[in-house]
Amino acid sequence: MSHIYALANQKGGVGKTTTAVNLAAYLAAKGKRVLLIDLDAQANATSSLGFDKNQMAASTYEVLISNTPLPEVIQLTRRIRLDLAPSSTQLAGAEVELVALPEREWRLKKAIAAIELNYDYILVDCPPSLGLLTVNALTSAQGVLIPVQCEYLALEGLSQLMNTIQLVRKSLNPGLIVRGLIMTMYDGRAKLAQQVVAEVRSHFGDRVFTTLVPRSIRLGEAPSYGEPILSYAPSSAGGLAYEQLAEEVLAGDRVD
Amino acid sequence: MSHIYALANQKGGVGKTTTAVNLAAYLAAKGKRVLLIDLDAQANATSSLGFDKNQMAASTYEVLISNTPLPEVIQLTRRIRLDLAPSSTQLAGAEVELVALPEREWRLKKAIAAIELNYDYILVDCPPSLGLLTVNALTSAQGVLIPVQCEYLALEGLSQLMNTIQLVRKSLNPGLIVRGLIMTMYDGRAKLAQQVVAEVRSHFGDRVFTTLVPRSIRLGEAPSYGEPILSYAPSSAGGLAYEQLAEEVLAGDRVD
Ligand SMILES: Nc1ncnc2c1ncn2[C@@H]1O[C@H](COP(=O)(O)OP(=O)(O)OP(=O)(O)O)[C@@H](O)[C@H]1O
Ligand SMILES: Nc1ncnc2c1ncn2[C@@H]1O[C@H](COP(=O)(O)OP(=O)(O)OP(=O)(O)O)[C@@H](O)[C@H]1O
Ligand SMILES: [Mg+2]
Ligand SMILES: [Mg+2]
Repeated sequence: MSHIYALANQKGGVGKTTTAVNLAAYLAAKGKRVLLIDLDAQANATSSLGFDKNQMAASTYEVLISNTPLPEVIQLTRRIRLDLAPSSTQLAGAEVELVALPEREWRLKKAIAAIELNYDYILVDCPPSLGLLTVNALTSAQGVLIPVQCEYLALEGLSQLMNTIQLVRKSLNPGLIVRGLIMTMYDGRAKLAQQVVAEVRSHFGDRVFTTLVPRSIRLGEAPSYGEPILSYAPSSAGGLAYEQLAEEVLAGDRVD
Repeated sequence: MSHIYALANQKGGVGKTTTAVNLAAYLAAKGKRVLLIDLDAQANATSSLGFDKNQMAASTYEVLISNTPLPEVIQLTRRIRLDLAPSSTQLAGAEVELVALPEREWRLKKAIAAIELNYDYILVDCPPSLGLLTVNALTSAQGVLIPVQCEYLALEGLSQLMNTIQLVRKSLNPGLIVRGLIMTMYDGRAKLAQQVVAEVRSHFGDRVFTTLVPRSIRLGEAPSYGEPILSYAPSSAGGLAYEQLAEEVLAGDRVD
């Protein structure tokens, strides 16, 4: 039974891609078969693993718009047990194109259903919006992983995101849960960051992962080498945090 | 003749709202009549100026969808000469709703045309996407102000943004220019940040503002007090940078 998680938060720049890529890499390193699906036209997850979005013969765009089977777009990465369904710039037009298509919210779910048994984990990196691409991800996922930047403005959007998850649960995916909130870019010296963590913890309780991902320059550098932090700087603060997060996710999933 | 600028970049979390709010505040402090239009459903610009997005009787949603005149939604702020056209959460549905409406790309331009003479500057804060809301902003603007975070992943999206600007210029707004790129969250100690600045400058030349906005915790704190940096921490590194940026924008506009 594979675990399917969407990395979603309409607030931009909170660490969705960084979390998706690095969590996927550590889960694969710990023996799990992992598929990372890039559902963002920016294709940051694709380039973070060393691929050029402009060179992709086929991408998640074709999967959503022309029902191309996922195996036809999936790429093997340099990391064993970690596969990628890359994005492309065409995906920028997909939101508008999807509006007119039948079963527009179910297209990703159908594509994943065909290959689900091949993977222990499927992570979907979402764009910073609550449009049809994110709705497709929420409809096909069992749980939502929510990166929350330790900043005031990042707090504001959480209620909107919760409303959207609630709507998807009611009309499209009754089993959808919040798998957990991940506090990112934590700077322990900043009082604001401490307040944001306290506020999120008081609101969401134990749905907030214990792991606090610190602000770490190495995490920003790794994508420029097309490498996850695991192979770029595993003993950096960012590397250790994402390894710990992977262990927390695995521990929680074992219990289920 | 008022200057109409869109703050646009589909990459999330690069400082669009922070730049829109603080540039608007300094331009107003220097004697200009300024309107800030919040076109993002997250309503971060709205809350950064002390308003509650859930309490707004009318917002840019009504302006776009039901042709409500802008003066009916404009709020006076605590800063003299600085007005706000607030957003609301309803805007999240606007992208899909706009698809079916006539003149869907021109609706903001028409609304601005009616009140343009009342302001010296109109700044439009865009969401992190290249959908119909951003297209409306690009169609109504004379120029685009592009905040660029000093991170590797922020570089990746610039060519896509330039393509979109080119498309809008060809089919919707022939006079649209790139007014300038603003480097944000600059950390001088990080080699990566220096490399990103050098790369952007070599690519865009003097379209890159000289002002480098440093990473400054005060800029993240100010929105939690509903204040621009000008009234929260004017002598902070962030405050001084945005004041300098306002002077640079004014100097460049005088020349035109
Ligand atoms: N813990 C961290 N420490 C330092 N830099 C980080 C950290 N996490 C992410 N970054 C950097 O911050 C920027 C934003 O992160 P990322 O792109 O992962 O966010 P996102 O939510 O996926 O953004 P978008 O909304 O555009 O999809 C990136 O340049 C990334 O390299
Ligand atoms: N120079 C800076 N130094 C420190 N923090 C900053 C700086 N500029 C912006 N921030 C903080 O970084 C976060 C992202 O900035 P902001 O929300 O302005 O970006 P944005 O591009 O508008 O994001 P979105 O794509 O979600 O609309 C915010 O929490 C903001 O307070
Ligand atoms: Mg991303
Ligand atoms: Mg913003």
